[in-house]
Amino acid sequence: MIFFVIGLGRFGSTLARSLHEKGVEVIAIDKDSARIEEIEDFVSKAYVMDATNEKALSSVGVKDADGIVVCITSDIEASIMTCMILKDKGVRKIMAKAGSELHAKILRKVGVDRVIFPEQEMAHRLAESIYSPHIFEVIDLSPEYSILERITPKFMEGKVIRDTKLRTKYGVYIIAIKRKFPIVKEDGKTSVEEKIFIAPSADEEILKGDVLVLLGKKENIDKFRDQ
Amino acid sequence: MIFFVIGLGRFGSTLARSLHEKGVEVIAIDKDSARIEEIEDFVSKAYVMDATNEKALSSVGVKDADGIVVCITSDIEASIMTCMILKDKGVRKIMAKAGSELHAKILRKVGVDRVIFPEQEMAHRLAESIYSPHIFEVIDLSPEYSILERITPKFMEGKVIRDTKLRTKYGVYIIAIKRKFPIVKEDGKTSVEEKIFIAPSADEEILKGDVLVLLGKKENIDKFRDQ
Ligand SMILES: Nc1ncnc2c1ncn2[C@@H]1O[C@H](COP(=O)(O)OP(=O)(O)OP(=O)(O)O)[C@@H](O)[C@H]1O
Ligand SMILES: Nc1ncnc2c1ncn2[C@@H]1O[C@H](COP(=O)(O)OP(=O)(O)OP(=O)(O)O)[C@@H](O)[C@H]1O
Repeated sequence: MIFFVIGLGRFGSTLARSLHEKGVEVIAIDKDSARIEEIEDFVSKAYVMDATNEKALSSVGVKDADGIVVCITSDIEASIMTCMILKDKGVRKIMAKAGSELHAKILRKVGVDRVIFPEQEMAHRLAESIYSPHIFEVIDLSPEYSILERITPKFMEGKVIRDTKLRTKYGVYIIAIKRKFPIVKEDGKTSVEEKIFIAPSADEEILKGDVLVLLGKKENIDKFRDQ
Repeated sequence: MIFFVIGLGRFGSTLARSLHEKGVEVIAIDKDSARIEEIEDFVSKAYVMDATNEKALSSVGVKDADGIVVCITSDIEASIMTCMILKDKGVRKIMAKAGSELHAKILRKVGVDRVIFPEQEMAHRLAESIYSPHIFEVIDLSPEYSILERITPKFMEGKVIRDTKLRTKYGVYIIAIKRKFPIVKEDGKTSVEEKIFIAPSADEEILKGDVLVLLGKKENIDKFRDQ
C-alpha cells in the first residue's frame, strides 16, 4: 500500500508516522524544508515541494498511490488546488483535512472522498464526556443501533438482570458488565483491577459501581442513558 | 453545571457551542475581541481578556466553575501560566489542549487533570482506518477487553455461527451482525438499508458482506482482526 501525506502540521505528521509504523509505504510532502528534515527518518520518502505545482506532483508518481491525504488548512487555496490537481490525475482515493464548514463544502464539490475535522470532532466528544460523566462512550453501530457504556443507574443496584426488565421495558440488552475489584498485593498495598463479564446470564446480580455495556436501538439507548 | 472555555480556536469554539447546546452554562474567554463577538450569541457569557491576568480571571468567578478547559496551543507560555493560576485558585477540574508531547508533560506537572491532543488522536484513528479498511472500529471496553467491527472473513461466509467455533478456537463472541438489504421503493429505484441482529443464536447463518460486531480479550481480538 502506497499513501502520500501532503502538509505536515500536527495532524499530517502524526498521520504519516502512524501509517509508516503499520508498514504502509508513506511519501511525505511539504513546502517547508524544516518539516521534511524532521520526518524523513520516519517515512519511506520525503520531498520539499509546493503541492500546487502540477509538474512536481507528477514527477513523484502520485498517480500510483492507493490514496492521498491533504492536510493543509491555513492556506485554503493551496488545499483546494492540490485536491483539484490530484482529482484530475485520477488518484484513486483523496482525503483532506478541513478547517471550517465552508472549506469542507468546497472540498466535497471538488470530489474529495472523505473530509476530516479533527478539532471539531474531538471537541464534540469532549463536550459529550463533560455533560454526561456517567456515560463513558456511545458508539454508533449502524444508523439505527448504538452501544452505550454507563455507570449502573440507582434503580438497578442489587437486582438480578431478569428483574430489571431492561429488554421489555427499555428495549436495551446488556452485552457486558465491568466490575472493579480491590486486590491486596504481596507488599500489602491494595490496587484495583477490572474484570469483565461477557454475555451475562439473566441471573447475574448487578452491583453498585458496575459499568454496564448496553446495545439497542438509538431511541431506546437515548432514553436509557439519562435514567 | 458551569464551565469556562478559555481560547476560542477551532477546538475551543466548537467545545463552547457544543456544551451550551447541551444546556451547560458556558463562559467563554479570549484575548481577541473578534472571537468573542463571534461566540457571544452561542454561550451564556463571553469576555475579552488576557487569561494570564490573575485579577481579571478572579473577577469573572473562575473559582465557582465545575470545570475549565484551556484551549491555547500556539502560545505555550499563556497556556501553562493560565493553568497554573487556575490551579492556585483551587478550580475543581482543569483540562487543557496540548500542541506537543513536551507541552503536555508541563501541563501534567502543573496539575492539569486531563490533557487532550485532538489532531494527534484523530490522526491515529485515520491511520488505523486506512491500514485496515475491513475493520470499521475497535473500541476499548476495559484494559483487557475490546469490541471489533469487521467485515466477515472468507472462511466464515455461508456458515452458521455454531460451525465457525469462534468462542472455542478464537475466544471471541459475536454480539451483533449488520446486514445490508437492497430495497425497491415505490418510484422503482433501489436503495440499500441496513438491518442489525442483536445477540444472534448459534443457528444464525453468516452471509458474505455481513459486518460482525465481536467482543473478546484484546489479544484474541487482535489475532482475529487480520484473519
Ligand atoms: N502549497 C503547499 N504545498 C506543500 N505544503 C504546504 C503548502 N501549503 C502549506 N503547506 C504545509 O502544510 C502544513 C500544514 O499547514 P497548516 O498550518 O495549514 O495545518 P494545520 O491544519 O493548521 O495543522 P495542524 O494539524 O497542526 O492543526 C505546513 O507544514 C505547511 O508548510
Ligand atoms: N493569553 C491569552 N488569553 C486569552 N486568550 C488567548 C491567549 N492566548 C491565546 N489566546 C486565544 O486562544 C485561541 C486559540 O489559540 P491557538 O491558535 O493557540 O489554538 P489552536 O490550538 O491552534 O487552535 P485550533 O483549535 O484551531 O487548532 C485564539 O483565539 C487566541 O486568541
